[in-house]
Amino acid sequence: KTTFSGISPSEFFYRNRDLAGFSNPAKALYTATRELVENSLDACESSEILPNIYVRMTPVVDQLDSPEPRTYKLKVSDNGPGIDPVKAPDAFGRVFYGSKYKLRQARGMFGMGGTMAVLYGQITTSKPVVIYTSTDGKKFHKFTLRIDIQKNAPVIINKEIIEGKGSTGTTVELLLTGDAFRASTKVHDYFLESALVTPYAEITFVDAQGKMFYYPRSTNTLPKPSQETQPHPHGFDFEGMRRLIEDTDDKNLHKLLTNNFHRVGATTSTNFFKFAKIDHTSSPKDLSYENIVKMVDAMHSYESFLPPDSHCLSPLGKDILNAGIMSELSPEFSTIAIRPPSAYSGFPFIVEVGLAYGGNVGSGGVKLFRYANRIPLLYDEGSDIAWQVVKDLAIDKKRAYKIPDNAPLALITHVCSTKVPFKTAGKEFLADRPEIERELKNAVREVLRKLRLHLSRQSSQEAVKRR
Amino acid sequence: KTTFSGISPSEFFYRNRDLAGFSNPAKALYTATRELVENSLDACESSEILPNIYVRMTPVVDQLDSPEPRTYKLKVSDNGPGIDPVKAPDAFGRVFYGSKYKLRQARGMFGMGGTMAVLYGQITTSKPVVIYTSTDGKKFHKFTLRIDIQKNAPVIINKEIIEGKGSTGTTVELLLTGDAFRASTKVHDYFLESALVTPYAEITFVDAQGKMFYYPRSTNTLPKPSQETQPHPHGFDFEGMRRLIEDTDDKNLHKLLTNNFHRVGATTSTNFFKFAKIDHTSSPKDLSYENIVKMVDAMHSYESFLPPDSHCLSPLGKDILNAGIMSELSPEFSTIAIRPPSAYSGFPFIVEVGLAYGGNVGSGGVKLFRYANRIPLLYDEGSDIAWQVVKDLAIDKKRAYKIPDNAPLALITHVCSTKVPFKTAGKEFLADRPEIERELKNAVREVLRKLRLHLSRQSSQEAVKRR
Ligand SMILES: Nc1ncnc2c1ncn2[C@@H]1O[C@H](COP(=O)(O)OP(=O)(O)OP(=O)(O)O)[C@@H](O)[C@H]1O
Ligand SMILES: Nc1ncnc2c1ncn2[C@@H]1O[C@H](COP(=O)(O)OP(=O)(O)OP(=O)(O)O)[C@@H](O)[C@H]1O
Ligand SMILES: [Mg+2]
Ligand SMILES: [Mg+2]
Repeated sequence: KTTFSGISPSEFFYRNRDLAGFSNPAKALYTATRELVENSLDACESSEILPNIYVRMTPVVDQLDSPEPRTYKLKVSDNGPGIDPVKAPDAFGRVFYGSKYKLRQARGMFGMGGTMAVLYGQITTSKPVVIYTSTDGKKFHKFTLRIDIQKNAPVIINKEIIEGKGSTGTTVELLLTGDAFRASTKVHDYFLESALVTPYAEITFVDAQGKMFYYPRSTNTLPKPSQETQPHPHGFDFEGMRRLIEDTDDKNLHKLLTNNFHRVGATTSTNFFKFAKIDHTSSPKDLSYENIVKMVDAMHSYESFLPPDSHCLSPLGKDILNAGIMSELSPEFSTIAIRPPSAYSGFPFIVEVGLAYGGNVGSGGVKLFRYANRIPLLYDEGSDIAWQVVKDLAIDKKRAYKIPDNAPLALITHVCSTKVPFKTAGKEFLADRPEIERELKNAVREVLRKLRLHLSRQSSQEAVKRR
Repeated sequence: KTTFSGISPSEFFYRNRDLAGFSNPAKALYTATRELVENSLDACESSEILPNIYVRMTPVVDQLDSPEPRTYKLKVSDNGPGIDPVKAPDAFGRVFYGSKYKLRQARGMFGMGGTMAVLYGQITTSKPVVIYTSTDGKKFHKFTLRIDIQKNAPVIINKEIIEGKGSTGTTVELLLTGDAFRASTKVHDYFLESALVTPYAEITFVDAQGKMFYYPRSTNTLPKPSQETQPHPHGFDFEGMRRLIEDTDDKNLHKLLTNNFHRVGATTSTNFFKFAKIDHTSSPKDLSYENIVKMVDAMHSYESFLPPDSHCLSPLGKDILNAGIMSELSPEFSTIAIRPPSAYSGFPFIVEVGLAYGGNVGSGGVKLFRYANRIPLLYDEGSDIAWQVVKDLAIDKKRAYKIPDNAPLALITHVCSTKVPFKTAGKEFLADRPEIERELKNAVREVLRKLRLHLSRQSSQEAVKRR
C-alpha cells in the first residue's frame, strides 16, 4: 500500500542538507560563516551603513583534545540596522522567509541561508541559537531560539531586553560541528576575496586557532545601494504575465506594459504592440490564451526594448576591480571589461571581467576568481559557466590570443543581477543561462584581445631591442 | 522600511528553477523527461511489475518553422501500479509531497521531480498537464490540472473517468518549451545508459524528429525490491535522536536502541552502552542534554555496530554490470568491485565500480559513466566526488597502476543508498560525503590493482614472445 506524505521546507533541507552546502563538517563551517557574513554585509549596505563585521570561531574548550571534526562556537556581529524584533524569530527560524524576495541586487535571495546555519547547528549540537539585535541602539533584543523543523517555525526558548550602548546591529551566536582545519584555506580565502570587493567594509576575523585577520576599510565611499525595480520585458514568462493580468487594474494593454515593466514608455509600448500585431487598446482581462502566448513570445523576440538601467544593480566598477587586482596580483599588465546591462528571463544583469598578466601573477595555469553579487565563489569551479567560458577562450583557444603555455594569467569574473542563477542552494556556482554565457564570452574576449595587443607590442618591442 | 514575506515551496522553485535542473530549454527538456521516466521505473519496480515505458517528444505543429527553442509535447506512459486518484493531484501539483520519504532505495527522494516538470511546462506554455492513471485496469482517472504556484497546491481543471483496457498504469502529458536539438545527445545517452542498468525494462523512446529507439527487455528477472528499514546507528544525528526520544514509549535506552535501529540486537546494544559509559537501564525521557550528546557522539565513534544489510538497497550486482560492460564497451579486459554495505549519517549505502580496458574502449582519456540509485548522471562530472576519486587514482596516480597515457580505459561507478547525497535538486552530481568518498576510493583502487596485474602479465607475456 503506497502511503503519501508532505514535508515542510525545513524538514526538506534537514533531510537534504547537501543541497544547501552543508555536506560535511568543513564545508558546513564554511557555509555557515558565509551565510551570516553575507547577511551582515547586505543589511549594512541597504541601510547605507559602513559595515563593521566581527567574526569569531572558537573551539568548545572540552573538545580541544578530540580530533576534528569538533564543536565550534561561531559568532558574527555587525553594526547594521538590526532586525525588527517581531520579525527576527521568523528571519532565523523559518525557511523561505526573508526581506530579499525583491527585484534588486543583494547577496541574499533564497530566504534560507541564516536559517540553514541555525538548523545545521541545531541538528549537530542540539544547542539553540542566540540572536542579539537592536534597531535603535538603546534596546537590544536577545532571543534564544531553536527551530521546530517539522513545522518550519521558530520556538522562542528565551527572550530578554538588554541595555544598548548606542549603536544598532545584530549578533548571531551558534554552536555547530565543524572541521576548522580542513576548512581553513577556503575560509581564509573567502575573507580575503570578500574584502577585495568590499573596500568600504572593515572585517575582523578571529579563526579557530585564535589568530586575528584584520581587513581595514580603504574607502569611506559606500556603493550606491541597489534600488528595487520592475521586471524587464525581455524573457518575462507566462506565469508572470498570468499573475500580472489577474491582479491588474490597468484598462488596456498599453498601460499594462508602461505601468509594470522596466523602461517601457509610451513609444516603446506602441512599437512593441505593432511588432506583436496585438491591439494595445484591448483590455488585459479580455485577452485570449492565444493572444497571451503571442504577447509573451513577442516579448522574447522583440529586439528594441531599452536595455535595463543599472539602478537595481550594484556592479563593482573599474575602481574597485583595479584596486583589487593591483593589491592582490601586482601584475605587469591588467585590463577590465564592463559589459552594458542586459537581461535574462526579465532579470537585469551586468558582467564585469578583470584580467591580470605577468608581474606577480603566478604561472602554471589560468587562475580564475569568480564572484556573483559580490560573493566569492570558491567551490565547484569546473561546473561554473564562468569557468567554461574562460577554459574555452583562454585555454582551448589560447593560440588565437597569442597566450603562451603556462602563462602567468589570472581572470576575475563578476556577475551581478537581481537574481543570480545559482545552480545550488549553497550558492556554489552559476548555471548556464544562455544570456549570461553570451555576456561572459563578450567580456572575456574583450580583455583577451587587449592582452593580445599588449603581448604582440611586447614581442615586437623585444624584437626591436634585439636588432 | 524592511518588509518581510514568506513564500511557498513551489514559489521558491518557480523563482529558482535552476536549482531543480531547469536552467535552459535543452536542460529542461532533459530534466523533465528524466523525472517522469524515473517515476515510472520506481513505480514498476516497487510493485514488482516488469516495466514497459513509452516516451514521446512531439514538436507542436505550428512551431515547426520557428527555430529552437520551441514548444514540445512530452508524453510518458507506463504499465505501473497507477496512482490512488485521491492522491494523484497532490503527487503532481504539490512540491515536497510524495511516497518516497522512506528509508529504502528509490530513484525518487525529494517529492518534487514530477511536480517540477509540470511546473516548468506551465510557466513556459501556460498549458495544464493531463494525467491518466488506473490502479485496477478497469477505470482510468483523467485529470487536467495546473498548479497554484503561490499556494503550492493543485487546481483540478477537469476530471473524467475513462474505460480501462485491463492494465494498470500512468500516463503524463505536458507541453513545455524545450530545445530538442541541443538536448539530443544527452537525452539519447540517458536512455542508452538507463537501459544498461535496467535490462528488465522495455523502453520505447520516440524523439523529437519522430525517430524511434527501442530498448528491449533482456531478462524477465526483476531485482528484489528494496525493503524499508530503520536508520543505522552510525552517524545518526541529534535531531533524529531528539525526535526518537520525544516520540518513544521505550522504557529504557537498551530497548530504544534495539527497537529503533538497523541490526542492533541485545548484545550490540549492551556492548555499545558499555563503550559509551551510559547506563542502558535509564529511561530515554530522563536523559540529560549532556548524556544525549554523549550517546550521539559515541554512536559516531563506536566501531562495532554491525554493518548494514542490503535489504533496503538494490545494488546492480555483477551480472548487470558485466552485461552492460560487454554489450556497450566490448573491452579486452574488465573487472568489477562491489563494496560491502556501509553507512553515512545513518544511511546505508553500497558502492559498485566496473572497469573496462582495451578492445573497443576508445583511447584518449579516461571515460567515466556515473550512476546513483540506477540513475545515469550526465552533467557536472567535474564536481562529482566519483570523478574526483577517478581523477586522483586513475589519472594523477596512473603511474602507480602502470596505466599508459591516453589509455583505452573506462570506469563505471554506481552509488546506491537509502539517501543519495545529491548536491543539486536536479540530481546532477554527488556531494563529497567522506564515507562515500572512502568507499569509492576502495572500489576504484581494487579494480585498478586488478588492471595493473593484467597489464603487467600482458607485458611480460609480450616480453616472452619477443624472445
Ligand atoms: N545581520 C542581519 N542584519 C539585518 N537583517 C538580517 C541579518 N541577518 C538576517 N537578516 C534578515 O533575515 C532575513 C533572512 O535571512 P536568510 O539568510 O535566512 O535569508 P536571505 O538572506 O533573505 O536569503 P539567502 O538564503 O539567499 O541568504 C534576511 O532577508 C534579512 O532581512
Ligand atoms: N508514473 C507513476 N506511477 C506511480 N506513482 C507515481 C508516478 N509518478 C509519480 N508518482 C507518485 O507521485 C509522487 C511524487 O512524484 P515526484 O516525482 O514529484 O516526487 P518523488 O518521485 O517522490 O521524488 P523526486 O522529486 O526525487 O522525484 C511519487 O512519490 C509517487 O508516489
Ligand atoms: Mg542570507
Ligand atoms: Mg520523482
